[in-house]
Formats: sequence, C-alpha cells, structure tokens
Amino acid sequence: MSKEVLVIHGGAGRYRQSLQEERKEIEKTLRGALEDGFKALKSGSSLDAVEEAVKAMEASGILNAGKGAALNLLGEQERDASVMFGKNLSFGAVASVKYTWNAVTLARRVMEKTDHVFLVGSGADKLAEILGLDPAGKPSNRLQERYVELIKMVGEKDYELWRKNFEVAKHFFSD
Amino acid sequence: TVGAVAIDKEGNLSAATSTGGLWLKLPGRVGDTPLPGAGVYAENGVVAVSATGIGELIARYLASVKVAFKVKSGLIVEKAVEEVVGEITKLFGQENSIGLIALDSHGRIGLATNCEVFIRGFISTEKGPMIALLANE
Repeated sequence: MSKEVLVIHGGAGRYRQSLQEERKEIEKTLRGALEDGFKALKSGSSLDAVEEAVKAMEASGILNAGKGAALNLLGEQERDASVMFGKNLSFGAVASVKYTWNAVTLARRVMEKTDHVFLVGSGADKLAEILGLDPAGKPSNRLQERYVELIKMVGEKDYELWRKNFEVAKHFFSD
Repeated sequence: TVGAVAIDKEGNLSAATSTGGLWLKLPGRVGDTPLPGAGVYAENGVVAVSATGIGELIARYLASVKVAFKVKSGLIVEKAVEEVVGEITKLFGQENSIGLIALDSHGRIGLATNCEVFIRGFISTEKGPMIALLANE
C-alpha cells in the first residue's frame, strides 16, 4: 500500500512585476488544482489525479495553458499536452490544438481511444470536436494586451526569446 | 506551462503536462511538453516527471527521462532533478530555462529549477497542501 502524493507546477521562468498583481489568483488556482487532483487520487488512479489537477490549471486562464495559453505570432492560441501512465508506459499527446482549451483531457483521449500516441493540429482538433470537448473561447483581454505589448517589443528588437525568428517572422505579416 | 505528477495507493505513477508554449512562437511551433522523455515521463518503480521552461532546450536534452535514468541508477530523486537542472544550465549557458517536479516510487518529491519563478505545490495523505511561487520560497 503506497502513500498517495500529488505534486503540481504552474510554470517557471524570469520574475515579472505582474506576478505580484496575479499572486492571489495563482495561489487560488494552485489550491484548487491540488484539491481537485487529490479528490481524484483518493477515488481513482494517479492518472485521474494528474488529469484533474492539470485540467483545473488549464481552466483558470491565469497560467500559460488551456484558456490562459500564450498567443503565437499571429495572436492565436495553440496548445500542447501529454499524459503518461507508469504502470504500462501508456502515453497520449496532442500539439497545436486550437479547438478546445482542455488539451490534457484530449491527450488522455488519444491514449485511451486511439491506436496512436500523438495527434497534432487539425486532426487533434477534429477528434476534440467529435468527442465533444469544450470549445476554446477568444483569448482574454489580459492576453491580448500582453500580445500587443510584446509585438511592440519585437518591433524595437527587444525580445529576448528570439535569437533568429526576426528574419522569418516578418514574412508572416504582409506589411 | 502547467504539470502534475502523482502516485496512488497501488503505487502507480503518472505524469501530465500542458502548455500554450512560448509567447510569439511561430505558428506550428511545438516544444518539449508533448514529447515523451522530454516534457513528461512516468515509469512504475522509477519516477514520474513533468518539466517546464524553454521547450527547445528541454526537448534537446530529454530532461524527464534523464531524471529517470539517474533514479534508476540509484540516485535519490531530489538529487536527480538537481543534477539535470545543473547539466542543462551548464550545457546551454542559460539561467531561467527549466523547472522540474518529480515523484519516485516511494512517494519522495524532487523539485529543482534555475528560474527566479517556480510556481508549484504538493499534497499527500500525510502533509499539505503547500504552495509557493518564487523559487526561493
């Protein structure tokens, strides 16, 4: 009989001032994810626990996943997710998903309902639609404002996460 | 990026990771999150791992399965995650590039990062819930 443990993360990176403003909401999200995940752990498997905990963080909109997913160069949200079950190394993953915010559940569906381990783009979106996963809404105002701020930084060549994209990125915009 | 690792009463280990990726990524860009052995790994009797950070580096280093190799070779999980973070930092010369959460088959927790911010939490039958946002908290 093993003890039951659940560990979560909500991301890692450089400190930004906005973290203080969002602190309360992030802490509330973490507590909710631990609660949902541990409830699932008590009644089900560790796979249920990690899915529920990650789903709660995807639903929050405050972390970089699910509803809160960062915007790509064109201002769209594309989500990636994966699940792995240690008992038999079962695995499911999705990438570049636009249809639903709940990418982790879609990854688990790939593992349990298909013969594949990884679905991307329009195929993953089609599966999400067929399985009735919750459609993603528009990105929040907070995300759209951040996008505008970063596009400006790119214009001023002040964007630290780009080392090469400057050249190719400009071809994504007509003007 | 968000993630979770868990062990249940039957000793089954699981891991999950989910992300929006990098801000202003090129359309179609995929990092480490959906790659087994990179952003996520789980193997009963060894460890469950979820990674966050700069996906291009984590993917190239296969960070999660590197933790599993180290645990399998007898290193305790706390040390295994610290070593992988140190190796990535040294190899790529980039701070603020990775965070790892891990859980071994005895329910021991490993947390390590080279970032200023590391949003994390845990809960168990014995302790918690505990949460923290800054790496030094």
